[in-house]
Amino acid sequence: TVGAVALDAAGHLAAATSTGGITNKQPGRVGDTPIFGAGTYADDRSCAVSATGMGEGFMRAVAAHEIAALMTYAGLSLTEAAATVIHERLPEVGGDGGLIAVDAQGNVSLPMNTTGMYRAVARVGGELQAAIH
Amino acid sequence: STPVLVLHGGAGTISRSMSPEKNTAYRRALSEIAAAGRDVLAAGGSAVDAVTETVRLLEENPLFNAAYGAVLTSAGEVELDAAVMRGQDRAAGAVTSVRRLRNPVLAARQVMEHSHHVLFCGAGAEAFAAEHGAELVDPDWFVLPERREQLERVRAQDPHAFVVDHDAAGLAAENQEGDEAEASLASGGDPIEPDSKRG
Repeated sequence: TVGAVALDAAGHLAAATSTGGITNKQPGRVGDTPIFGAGTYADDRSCAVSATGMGEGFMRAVAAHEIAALMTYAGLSLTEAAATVIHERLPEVGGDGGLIAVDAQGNVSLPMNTTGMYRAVARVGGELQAAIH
Repeated sequence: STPVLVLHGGAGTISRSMSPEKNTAYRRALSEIAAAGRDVLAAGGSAVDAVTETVRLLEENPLFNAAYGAVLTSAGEVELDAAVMRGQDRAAGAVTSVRRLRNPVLAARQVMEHSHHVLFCGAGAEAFAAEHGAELVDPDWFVLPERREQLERVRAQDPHAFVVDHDAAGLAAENQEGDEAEASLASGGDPIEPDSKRG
């Protein structure tokens, strides 16, 4: 799975995700990538999220929207909300994986509960970081 | 706020046998694609433009599991899903279970911009996208030999377990415990175990 989230100069957010699914999956099985609120979500009032992982868990946790809801209704920061979903909500439903997220202030969060993840962050006029964690 | 772009290329179990060459290849791809997405923002492009172009480039890179070089189903075929969402008005578009769209993320954006609906699947998604100019390719165009080998390796260990399909990390762990050399061979030097990639 691949994905991207962005904040533009006008202060707007967006998210995109694309995937081939999982090796040896049953034909017709669909994961969280095209399910809005699960693996992909964007709302200027909170954050943009793209997830990668065991899709069924992200769907059961409605993971991406859960982050937005925690920010909107519980007042959590992006970092707090994303960490809560990845390290608390997702394990409750047997899910694993990671996500990338950005909020309207340009804060980014990239939590995961697997041992590895490919990621990169690039700010306009700033540093570009690419990493294999 | 300063415009910013973040990307991911999948998650899974970190490999014990990452080769320097594969490490370099992945890092270069991540950097180059992130720079391309940032360039869109720097030129005044919208967040939707930036994420669409970033994901399109990731789809075109066989190191990652999306579109060209995607993993295979138990039937040995590709099935691709993609989605785009715009935060300003929560417009959204997605395609799922498509097999002939070269860049599913572009089709997802077409759904968002040219349809009253949110999600199209299968042949209907392909027909809709083609009507709006999407490039169609033969399904075999996406398939690489190493992905067929990856599928056969997983099926050889458990040909019918749906759960194991999702929990390939378990297979990788068993490999490592039982035969380190075999695990190294299976990873092919990738930074993250190919059989454990989550999505």
